[in-house]
Amino acid sequence: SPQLPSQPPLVLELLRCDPDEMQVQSKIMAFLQQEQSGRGRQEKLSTFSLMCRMADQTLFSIVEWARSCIFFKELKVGDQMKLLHNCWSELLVLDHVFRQVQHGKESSLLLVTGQEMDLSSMGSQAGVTLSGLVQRGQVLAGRLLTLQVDRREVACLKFLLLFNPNVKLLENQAFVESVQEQVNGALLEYTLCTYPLYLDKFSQLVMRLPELRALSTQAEDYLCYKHLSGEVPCNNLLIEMLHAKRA
Amino acid sequence: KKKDNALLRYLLDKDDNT
Repeated sequence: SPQLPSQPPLVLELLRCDPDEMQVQSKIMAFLQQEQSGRGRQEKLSTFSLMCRMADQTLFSIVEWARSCIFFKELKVGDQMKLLHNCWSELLVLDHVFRQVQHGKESSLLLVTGQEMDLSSMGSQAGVTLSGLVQRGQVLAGRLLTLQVDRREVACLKFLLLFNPNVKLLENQAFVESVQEQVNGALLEYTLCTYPLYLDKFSQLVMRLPELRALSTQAEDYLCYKHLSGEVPCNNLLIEMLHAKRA
Repeated sequence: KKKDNALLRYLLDKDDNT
């Protein structure tokens, strides 16, 4: 990746907050294996149920990431909760989509555990709605790949999602607005100095955010529906987040 | 009425007591 001296320091600071991917991967893998070993050999989990568990564990790592982040630490827990309630599914989708960008294969998904999942067999297992969501994710990943999005830009996008000034009833609204502005400015500066020939990269990147939000809303609707029909494993962070936002 | 998200609150609150 490009290493120019003129990179805005804030972008590097945001990148430093990113968790170690391999650490997250092995932690989630170990958790799922331990859970599986506690379950009888006969009780094999469905693909959907396994996906829910992966999403749930990824959410834990997202909360850990947020807690350790510059800016976020300065907020009171009440505001932290409001921000995370608002964007958890967007952060999950971005995490998934950017993993596919790095994976760079259209025929398979790279899961948070490092496992690869063949997409040709997905249709029969997952049903029409989930397959459609996955497909939309692949389209978004394709767009980001075309844009040649890099890790630093994704670090900025995560902050833009987290520090959403449209979240209601924040105690420290002004602070959230100022972080949003600072990160926007840093991302703009970063794209201009790192990709000087690619003048609209910033706006192209920012235009992906509403697409990401639309996809995450659809994914939430789907999860809600599955939850109401009793198919989502209970007592987890995923369901708590779903409740908090929809209640 | 919003349900309190106890698990999230716990995750955000932990280690922050002292």
